[in-house]
Amino acid sequence: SSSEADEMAAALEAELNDFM
Amino acid sequence: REVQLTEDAVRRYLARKPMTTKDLLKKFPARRTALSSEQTVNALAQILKRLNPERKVIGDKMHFFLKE
Repeated sequence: SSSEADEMAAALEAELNDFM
Repeated sequence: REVQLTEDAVRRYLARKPMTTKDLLKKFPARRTALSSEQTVNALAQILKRLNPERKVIGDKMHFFLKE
């Protein structure tokens, strides 16, 4: 579902936060 | 058909055009990679850290891309 995609994208962005 | 979430695959996508995290995730849907969502997120995070792609904001969203 698109909400799951949004959650995964948010989790990925959180993982990359320090790096970005 | 199975899709492999590999550094090479991500590199090819990012060399072709700038993509958001969501665009990238759509290329590796869990049902095609046999990974859980958590594994997918972790694997993509590791790969992006290694590739260290260029970033630019397009239409208010952060996009990653690689210059060849």
